[in-house]
Amino acid sequence: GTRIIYDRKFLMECRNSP
Amino acid sequence: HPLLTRWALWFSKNDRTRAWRDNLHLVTKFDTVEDFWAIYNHIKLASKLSSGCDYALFKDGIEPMWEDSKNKRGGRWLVSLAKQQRHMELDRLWLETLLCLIGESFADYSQDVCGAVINIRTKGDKIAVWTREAEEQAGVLHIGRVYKDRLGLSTKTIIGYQAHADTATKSNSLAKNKFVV
Repeated sequence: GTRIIYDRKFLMECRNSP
Repeated sequence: HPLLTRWALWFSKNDRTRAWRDNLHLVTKFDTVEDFWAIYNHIKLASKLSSGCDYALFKDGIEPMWEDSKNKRGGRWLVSLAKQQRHMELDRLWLETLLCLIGESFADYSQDVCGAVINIRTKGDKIAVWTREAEEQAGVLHIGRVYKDRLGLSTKTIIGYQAHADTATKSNSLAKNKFVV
């Protein structure tokens, strides 16, 4: 299946999103 | 946002009156980016833990100990920190380690990663990334190079990889490095 990879920038942006 | 892997967060607090295994507690498991942050934002920062405590983040199904069948042939990239780094850098380095794991930052070699451990100790804190197979040189070296880069360690800083089989038979400080980057 599709590999789900998140880069550092995306992970950090998720920290503060509601 | 689903993660590729389900992860388990463990906590242990050194209590010499009990067996090491009895001090190890599963905190929770998660498999989304949102749940990771919910947990991370809820628990104590590593720098606020008392001496003797550990956090470990491992893939679901792998226990954070050498004896686990997925760990026993493996080893760890070990970052030993000076005492003053707890104040300055410890939390940043541990968060970066966690992001490397949940973000599957080691390309195809991410499948060789078992987990990561942080030890809070008076004599100096330690962070390590554990991999599955110490003899898989290409994968171990790739993981070590990417990890060192992600931590922002200078080229002058050397980190070593030790096979658990060597660490288990010697005190940590004496276990020889199988690889360095």
